[in-house]
Amino acid sequence: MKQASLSSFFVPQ
Amino acid sequence: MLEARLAQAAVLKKTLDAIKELVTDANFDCSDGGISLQAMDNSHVALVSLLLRADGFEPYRCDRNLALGINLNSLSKVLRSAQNEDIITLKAADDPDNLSLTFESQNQDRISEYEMKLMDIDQEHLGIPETAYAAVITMPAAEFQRICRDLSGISESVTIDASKDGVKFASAGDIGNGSVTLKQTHNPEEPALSTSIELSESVTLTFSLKYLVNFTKATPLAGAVTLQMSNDVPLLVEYKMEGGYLRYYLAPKIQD
Repeated sequence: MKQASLSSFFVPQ
Repeated sequence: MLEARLAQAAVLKKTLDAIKELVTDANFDCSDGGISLQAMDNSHVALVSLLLRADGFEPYRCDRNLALGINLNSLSKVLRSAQNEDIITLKAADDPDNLSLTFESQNQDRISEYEMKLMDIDQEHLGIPETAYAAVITMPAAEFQRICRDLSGISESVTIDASKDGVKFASAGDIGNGSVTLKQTHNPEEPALSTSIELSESVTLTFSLKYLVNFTKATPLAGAVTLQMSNDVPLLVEYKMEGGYLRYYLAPKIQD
C-alpha cells in the first residue's frame, strides 16, 4: 500500500 | 489589537505539546470568534486544525483579524516558563512584530512577562469538505492511545475496520500480527469511559501508526476521542476540550 497525500482530498481555498 | 486571557496555562501548554512535532511553523489566526490554527505537516499526510473559542477566554478582545506567525518550538520554550495553574494573557498590536505573553500565578504574587518574535508565514488555507462520515466512534482517549502504541510495536500501519460487530484495529508485521476489537459499551456514570459506534455503513481503512501515535499526544486534553471515517477519505480524529477542539486529519494508505 502507499500513503495518499492530503492534497488530493483538500484543496487550497 | 488582540488581548486574550486564559485561566489555565495548562490548556495552551498541552495544546502545543500535541501539535509541535507535526507542525513547525503556523499562523495563529485571531478573529472575534477566537484563535484558530490550520496547518499540514511537511509530508502533506496529516493536518492539524485547532480552535480556541473566544468564550474560552476571559476576557477576549480582537478588534480586527490578525495572523500571528509563530514558530511552535519557540512558543513551546516560552510556555515552559508558565506553571500549569498560571493565568496566561496573550497580547498583540495590530500588524504586530511580537507576541506578548504574561503569566500570573493564581494568587498574583508572581508575574512573568515574555515577548516572542513573530514571523511571516505564507500558508495556504485548505478547504475541508463537510462530510457526513459513515462511522463515528467515540472512545476513551487513553484507550486509543494505548491501542496505537501497542500496535506500533507490531507494524507501521493499522487497519481500522468499523462494522456492526465493533471496531477492530489490526496490524501485521515481520514479527507477527495483532488486533484489538472494541465493542460498544455504555457507562452512564462515566460517559468518557464509554465506547460508542454510530454506523451508516461498514468502513475499512489503513493508516500510518506513526501519525496516529503522534495525534495521541493530545490525550491529556480530553477524556474522550472521536474517530470519524468514511471509505476513501481522510480520517478525522477529534479531541474536544472546554472552549474548543483539536482535530487531526490523516490521509489513508491506498492500494498501489
